[in-house]
Amino acid sequence: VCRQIQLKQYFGQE
Amino acid sequence: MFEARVAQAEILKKILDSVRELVEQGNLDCSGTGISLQAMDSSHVSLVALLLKSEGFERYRCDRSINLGINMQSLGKIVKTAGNHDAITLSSEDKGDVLGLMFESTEQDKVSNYEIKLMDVDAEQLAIPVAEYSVCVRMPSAEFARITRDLSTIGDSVLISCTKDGVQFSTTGDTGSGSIVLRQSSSVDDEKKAVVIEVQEPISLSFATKFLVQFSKSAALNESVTLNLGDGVPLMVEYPMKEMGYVRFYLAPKLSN
Repeated sequence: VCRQIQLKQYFGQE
Repeated sequence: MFEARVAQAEILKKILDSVRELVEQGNLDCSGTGISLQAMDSSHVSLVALLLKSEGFERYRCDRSINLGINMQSLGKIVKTAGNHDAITLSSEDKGDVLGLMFESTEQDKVSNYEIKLMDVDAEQLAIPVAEYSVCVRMPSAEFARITRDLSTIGDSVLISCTKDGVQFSTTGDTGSGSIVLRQSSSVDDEKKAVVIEVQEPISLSFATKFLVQFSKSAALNESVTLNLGDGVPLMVEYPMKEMGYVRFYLAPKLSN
């Protein structure tokens, strides 16, 4: 079973 | 005052076609160096980063940086009405509330003017760090489109595994499974048709098929596409556009629990 990761976990907010 | 003229509408049509299904609305950031757009899909899993450099335009002027909030569907529909060889001029006043579009036919015998209302787009800007990728695969963009489309009939995740020997795309679904391996081209006359695999570290990562299919629809932008993969960073799929800039797609992986 795979869990979709969101981009926010990699890219910080500007 | 902002004004940017492209010699041929075709390139703008292709760019808008490649992003408008993924991105409903976005801010076109216009500055002296060019136009950029960064927008996530509604599920915040993928991101489009578009760069159109000022030198890629036939004429470019941007007195002060402005953000043009645009509905991409509306822009796409209007640009689609231009002839492929028409010149397009985009313009906006410093505190204007519209984006102007002027299409001029090659014979200069037809001029069309449109305006799109600007909107407030409350888009989160993410800081994209420069990533060290373990693997870079360059392949024909038509092949990437074919592979993602073929595997999308089977499963909703694609595992991309890459070693020096080749890159494997595989999927599993309720009805069965499938896998496709591409090997590095040994000798190719046409560089655009080559598969080139650069591997620092072998890697295997899973991604949602539907986003890969969406990205691969940008094949019209370039005959080649590069897939950049690294541990702990999103996949980056890049379609370069010669002197104009690039369209990049970022996609967060699916991780096993």
